[in-house]
Amino acid sequence: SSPPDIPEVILKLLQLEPDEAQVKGRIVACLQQEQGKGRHERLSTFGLMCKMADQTLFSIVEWARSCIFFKELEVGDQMKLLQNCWSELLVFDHIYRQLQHGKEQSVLLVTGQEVDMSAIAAQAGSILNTLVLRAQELVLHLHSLQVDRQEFVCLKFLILFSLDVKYLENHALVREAQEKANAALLEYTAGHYPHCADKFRQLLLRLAEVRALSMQAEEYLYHKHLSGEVPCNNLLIEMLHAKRT
Amino acid sequence: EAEEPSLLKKLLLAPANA
Repeated sequence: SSPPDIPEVILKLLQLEPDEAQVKGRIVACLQQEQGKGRHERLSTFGLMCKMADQTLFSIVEWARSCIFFKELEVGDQMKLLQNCWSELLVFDHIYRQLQHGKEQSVLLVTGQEVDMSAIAAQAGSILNTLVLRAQELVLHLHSLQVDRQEFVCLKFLILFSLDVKYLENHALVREAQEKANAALLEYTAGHYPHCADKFRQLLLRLAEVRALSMQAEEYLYHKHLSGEVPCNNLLIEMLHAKRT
Repeated sequence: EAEEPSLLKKLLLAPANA
């Protein structure tokens, strides 16, 4: 029998995925420019990681702008959706990269660099180290669920179109987007993984864990920001403040 | 006090190929 179809929504989202090599090249160039500055201006390792996250956020905003439904929203609604989920999208992007990387003892960065977990344990503080380990646990759990690219793009879309967002002008469109993506994910998992009866629900439970982890990551970043360790005047800082103002 | 121009808003309003 022919393989089950891939729902139209997922096919469209697959086409909208950014070119990873292009994103990587842009971020590497940006960080090298940073490192080319005079010694007194040079960022710390943590500062560079923040810069990397900031640049990854730019590509996330570009991806969102190209997204079905999202591009029909007014800029006010677009901002509310992104301010709500930016840290989840960063965490989910990191987790999916580790899924593809497939090594438990090291972390693959968006720049293509590989960092040993032992180096993170030695250099990062206990909070950051705990966050990285929690992310690794989530990677293992998603690996055991055999999450594929089709499900990844659909889950990412569901993170963007969260119904938690209040005061939207066009709530109806956001609800429609959510319902279409949920239906597509249910249809896809049931059709392609009939032996994993509960996969759809399991995947949504993982999204809740991504949300919880991203909240902790935001708290950590805000604490580092208050101690002056996060470079300012960038998208990362603006998003960090957005929920607090 | 003039609000800081939002970088996110600028990005969202920029022309697609910017």
